[in-house]
Amino acid sequence: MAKAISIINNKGGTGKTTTTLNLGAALQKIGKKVLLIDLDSQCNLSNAFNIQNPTEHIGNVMLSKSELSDAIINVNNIDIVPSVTNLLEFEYMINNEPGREYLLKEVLDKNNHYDYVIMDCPPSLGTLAINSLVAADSYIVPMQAENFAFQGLDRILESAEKVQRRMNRNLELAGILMVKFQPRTKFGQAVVKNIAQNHNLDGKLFNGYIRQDISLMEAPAFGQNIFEYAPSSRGATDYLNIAKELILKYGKA
Amino acid sequence: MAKAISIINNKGGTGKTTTTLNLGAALQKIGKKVLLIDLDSQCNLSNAFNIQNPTEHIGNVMLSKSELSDAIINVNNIDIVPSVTNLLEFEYMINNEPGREYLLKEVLDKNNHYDYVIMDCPPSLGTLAINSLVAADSYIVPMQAENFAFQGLDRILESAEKVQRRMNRNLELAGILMVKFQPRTKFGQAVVKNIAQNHNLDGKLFNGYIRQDISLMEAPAFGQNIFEYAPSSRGATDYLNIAKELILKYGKA
Ligand SMILES: Nc1ncnc2c1ncn2[C@@H]1O[C@H](COP(=O)(O)OP(=O)(O)OP(=O)(O)O)[C@@H](O)[C@H]1O
Ligand SMILES: Nc1ncnc2c1ncn2[C@@H]1O[C@H](COP(=O)(O)OP(=O)(O)OP(=O)(O)O)[C@@H](O)[C@H]1O
Ligand SMILES: [Mg+2]
Ligand SMILES: [Mg+2]
Repeated sequence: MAKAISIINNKGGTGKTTTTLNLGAALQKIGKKVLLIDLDSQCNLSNAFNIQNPTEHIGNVMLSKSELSDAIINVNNIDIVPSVTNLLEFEYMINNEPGREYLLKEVLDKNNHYDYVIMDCPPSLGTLAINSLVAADSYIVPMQAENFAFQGLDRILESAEKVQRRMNRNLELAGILMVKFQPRTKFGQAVVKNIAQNHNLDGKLFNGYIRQDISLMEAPAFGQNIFEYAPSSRGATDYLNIAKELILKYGKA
Repeated sequence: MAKAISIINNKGGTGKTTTTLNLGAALQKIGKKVLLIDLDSQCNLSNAFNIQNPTEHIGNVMLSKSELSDAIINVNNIDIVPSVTNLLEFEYMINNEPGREYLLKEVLDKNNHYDYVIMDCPPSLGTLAINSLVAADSYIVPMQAENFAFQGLDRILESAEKVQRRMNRNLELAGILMVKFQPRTKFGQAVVKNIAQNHNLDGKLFNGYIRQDISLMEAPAFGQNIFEYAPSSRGATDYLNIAKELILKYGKA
């Protein structure tokens, strides 16, 4: 029974793709069967697997023009459904479908043999992001310590709460994940203080966080995840810790 | 006669908002009359001016439910048309308008008393970004030295070329602007090498670039631009240089 997890944040550059890639790789390292889904027309996740211009992709899968199984590519024991650079054209058609928020859920409900399905959202709260929340059991919000990050978080939690109330009763927040975290900087410390004082956030943050680590940026340039590229790096250690924390939360799956 | 400039990059976190804010402030410092437009439902630019929940905003202006002049807020000698957190709902209505890519152009064509109108795009190549390209005289692509940044750039240049060919003959690239640039890092050097070897990029980059500078991140937390917050910082120097370079290119306006 797959645990479907949406990696979501409409703020750009907060480590969604880096998290999808390396959390997925960490879970696979621990022995879980993992499927990754690239929901972003930028295709950063697909490119990290050296996939360019695939004939089958998430766009035509969601519109039932292709089967999920036909779109899946296996790279180093991880399955991925890639995106495509003209995904916006498919998004437009998806928007005009009756029940347009349920298309991804319909696809995933038929495909149950993974332990974890992880969905990389684009920097938006539009149709594709909402589809991932409707299809998900839980969602992770990767966040950088920067201005207005917490105001942005409020909007994401609001959208997720609407989805949970109207379309997906099971949806829950798996956790907020601080990324590129530098505890000794002014912003880092302001964030730690903000979280300690904000009781709405109690229990919502992962215990672990992902530190700033250039290896996380370098790995995809070689078509690798952090465990292949730099297995003893901070990035590898940090993502493995998050994977373990996640499994403790949901681990019966 | 206003020079309208679109600040565009569908990749997240590449300094679009930081550039709109501080390039705008630099031009104003040099004596130009500047209007900023926030096209992003995240409202990072509006928040940098301490504007939250405005009754008039770019969404209802583009749908002709409000006049541009009613939506303009003046803060420290810079005019800004703010965005609103539910801009996606307006975007949906904009998408259903006949001639939907021309709505922003129509608005700006009636309002000619600025030297520069600078438009902050969301991380997308959707309707709002395309509206800004149709309305613009030129566009700037702020880019970070990171994986696949140049592939992403190709897509932006393609979209801009389609807009130029079909909807806006005057559109030109003002320049590619490297931001958060660290010349001594592996990625920084790879970028410099890539640019030197890639003849398609000849003459397309700004001579100047924006260095990594934490002051650029801190300033909006205080509702300030870099010239108010840290006038002798690298960020201030770098953005002023870009403003001067821009004026030399277009300076007759
Ligand atoms: N912990 C980290 N340390 C150093 N660099 C990082 C870290 N996490 C991510 N990065 C880098 O930051 C940039 C943005 O990360 P990423 O692409 O994962 O964010 P994103 O949220 O997916 O962006 P987008 O909103 O465009 O989809 C990338 O260049 C990435 O390599
Ligand atoms: N030169 C710089 N030095 C240091 N930090 C910077 C610099 N430029 C931008 N930043 C920081 O990087 C983050 C992303 O910048 P910004 O919000 O301007 O990008 P953006 O392209 O507008 O993002 P989005 O795609 O979400 O709209 C912000 O926290 C910002 O303060
Ligand atoms: Mg991404
Ligand atoms: Mg922005």
